[in-house]
Amino acid sequence: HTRNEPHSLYFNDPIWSNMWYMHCGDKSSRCRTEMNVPAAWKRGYTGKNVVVTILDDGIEKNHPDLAPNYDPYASYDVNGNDYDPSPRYDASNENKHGTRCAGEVAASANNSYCIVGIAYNAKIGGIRMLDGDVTDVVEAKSLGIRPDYIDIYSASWGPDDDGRTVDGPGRLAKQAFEYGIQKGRGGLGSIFVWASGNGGREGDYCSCDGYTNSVYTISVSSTTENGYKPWYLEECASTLATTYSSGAFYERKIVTTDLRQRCTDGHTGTSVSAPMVAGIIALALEANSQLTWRDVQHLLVKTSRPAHLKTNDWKINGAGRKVSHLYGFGLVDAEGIVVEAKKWKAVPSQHTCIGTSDKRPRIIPIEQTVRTTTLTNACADHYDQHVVYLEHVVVRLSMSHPRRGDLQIHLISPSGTKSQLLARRSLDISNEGFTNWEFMTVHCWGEKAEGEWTLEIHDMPSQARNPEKQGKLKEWSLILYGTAEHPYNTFSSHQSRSRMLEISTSELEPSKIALFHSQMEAPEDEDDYTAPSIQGSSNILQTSPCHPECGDKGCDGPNASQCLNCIHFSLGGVKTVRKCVNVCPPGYFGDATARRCRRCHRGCETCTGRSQNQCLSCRRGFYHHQDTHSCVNMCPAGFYSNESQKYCLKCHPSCKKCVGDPEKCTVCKDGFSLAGVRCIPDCEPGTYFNSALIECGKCHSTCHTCVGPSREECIHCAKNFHFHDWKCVPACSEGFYPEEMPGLPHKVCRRCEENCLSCEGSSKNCVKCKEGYTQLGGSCITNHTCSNADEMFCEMVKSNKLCERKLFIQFCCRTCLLTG
Amino acid sequence: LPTRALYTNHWAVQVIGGPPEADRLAAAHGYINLGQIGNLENYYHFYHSKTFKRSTFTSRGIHNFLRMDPKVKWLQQQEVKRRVKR
Repeated sequence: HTRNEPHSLYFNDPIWSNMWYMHCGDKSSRCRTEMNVPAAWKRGYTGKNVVVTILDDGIEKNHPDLAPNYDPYASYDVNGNDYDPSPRYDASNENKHGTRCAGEVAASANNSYCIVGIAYNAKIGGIRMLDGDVTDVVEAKSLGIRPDYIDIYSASWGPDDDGRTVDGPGRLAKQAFEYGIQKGRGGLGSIFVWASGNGGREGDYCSCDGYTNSVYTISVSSTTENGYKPWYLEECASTLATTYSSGAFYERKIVTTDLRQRCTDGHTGTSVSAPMVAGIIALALEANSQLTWRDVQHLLVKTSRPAHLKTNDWKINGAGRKVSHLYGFGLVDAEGIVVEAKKWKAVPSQHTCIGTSDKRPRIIPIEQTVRTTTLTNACADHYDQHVVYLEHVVVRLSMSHPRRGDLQIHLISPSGTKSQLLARRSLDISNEGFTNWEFMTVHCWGEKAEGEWTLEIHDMPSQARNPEKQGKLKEWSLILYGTAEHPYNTFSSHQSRSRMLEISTSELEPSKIALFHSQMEAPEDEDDYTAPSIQGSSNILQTSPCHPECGDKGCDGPNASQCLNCIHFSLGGVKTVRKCVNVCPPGYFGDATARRCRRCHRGCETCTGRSQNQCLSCRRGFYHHQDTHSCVNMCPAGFYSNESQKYCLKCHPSCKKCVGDPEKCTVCKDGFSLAGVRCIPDCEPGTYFNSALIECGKCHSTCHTCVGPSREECIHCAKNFHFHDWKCVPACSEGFYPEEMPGLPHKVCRRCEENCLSCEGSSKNCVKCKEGYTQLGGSCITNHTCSNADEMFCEMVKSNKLCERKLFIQFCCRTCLLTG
Repeated sequence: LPTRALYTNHWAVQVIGGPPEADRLAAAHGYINLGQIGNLENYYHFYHSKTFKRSTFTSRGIHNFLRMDPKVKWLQQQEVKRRVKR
């Protein structure tokens, strides 16, 4: 926590002492933790050269406390279409809101009038846009007034906080936001600060407000003087930070400039908080005018803190930051933010990773929770979309539901951080559901983006409902915003570690602040310390900051390669330039003891050590072997290469080689045989593979090998059995003879010749004919038909011994019969 | 009851062809071209004085033929949005 200066400041503005939120350091004060605005002033930051405008119902530009800082170039009347933003006066003073908000930001100091603004040297303007029909055109025009001149737009209004509205910026207003972010402030991005909703008592939830739910706006909530939850406060995951405001009937409200050149102590609600943060950001922009719109959000995340704000929903996210749905990252710290802003290095460019849309329709049964997950590598394969460290996370969702207020939606990040995207709203009886509504959370800020995200939707009816009418999730997608590298080093907000470069100079810059008011204009250098002098220069030093990665021994110059030692790791060797780095680049691992980046084994991208088996991920063209933790070009036997994840994954235990899937084998292990793409065990002779029981079963006794247990399932016959009619038989049946078959370990029963009962060795060698047939050579001839076709021809057949030929037997049956 | 939409006699029009084209279209269909909407290129603010200032129905009449003009890429009759001060 920041040191509190013992002696507080004094201003001649009469209501200064009633500004209780500026004196929380005093002992008598009930607000126990400071927003540290006076401490920032003491460092010289009062908002000089920063331009803030209030989008509201006008600004009393001639109010004595506003006139000194009023800026016509930061003002416009969109309702009246002219350059005079003065509010419309009526008996009810209905249009006081803008003037009250403006006073908080930049009411003049020491002018013996009313209060002191948080950025009391900033330029303040007003855009009158609420006092008439507010349309998309009116909003777009208001958000687009002079983005190159105005730095900060503060808005303390929004859609109705009636607990049943879902509304946000229209098409034109969205484009105006985007234009401001991309082109505003010369490309650094306009700063949009938005007051969170005031519908706490109606059970409203600020994720239904498209303005506070936008990544482009800084959504601010409030806490009471004692750090309690105000009665009006809405909860949601898009709230970034908090300031003091009103909120309990016995606790004090906020004092500020009022209509008709007056002063009020009755300014209330979250309307107070947006201008307060706008003022604090103005101080930061004075400290560092080159802050981008994301730098400002990072600074708020880094410097806001829970302090003594009372709620039981504080939790620590995956990056070690405390966050709550009520207060975001906590109470703002003006001194912390200017100190950090002073030495801030712009965060790396924003990457956006849009996940594929899940269009699988899901019914949401009553009283039950539907969980759907998505596994993401956070666009690792696109270098310009890859998100490693998160900022905002958005769930774009479409669903129908008979009673929208009964829904509760949560998002759980890979680190386990649970953001409540929607809570039940008992007044929301709409049956319109959500159409491409974008729920945003900042609770995962700083976490790693890659991994499994879970969306939980719970339907909890607040009263009886037709059970047939159920909610249906139609479509949802995850949008991750963040950076590919760490946005900054990880020191806590108040542990300033700038190491100073020591350069000789003629004299030390006057940095002492004598009397606060007159000398405070020159910003004081923060708590730096200087390294020992070098090369005999005089003791009088002019210092410039070393690179933030330099260790405590200081440096020879501003670059990371000029450090004398490193906070985290040194990279490079004797031959190359050695420099300090926050994290070791791909292909290296951080040796914590030696504080050095050491090279991983060949092929590894990230690793835990030098050896081949300490690789966590591989370079392009290599596969990560899950068992040996090594990187290989070719997956070894028994593994296959998973192309999407670049892993070597195990094949089925029976496979020697498989392709693309553990079950698609191409080569089986010993003792297995390939059956299609599957390896089935080679069962011992006499057994077969029972695929149902996945074991070897016994063949029938007649089988040597088989495909099943029955007699008809033999592949090869057992010894001394012959294969006949799909069975193995000890002997061939009549009319058949056993014949040797090449390649078979047993004989096969073959049919003898026609009319032959028994033959040997060949079907033509009949040894026993059927009844009524006579064996003639190896053939069987019917008895009554044994005659000669032609006597002379048959004599020739006999003389040429042609009776062995079946053809001649048939023509010369009697001659051949007689010749035996 | 869900709040009913409230339509005005103002339009936002996305025009192909820049300011001269916007002026031509406005004149041709009875509108007044109030100029580009902030920094949004090709978007113009049209106002029609001869239609209902406020209505719960979308506007009817020949001025709606503007929608069919090939130079008009997109067009939206402006609704009053309910906004509250916080």
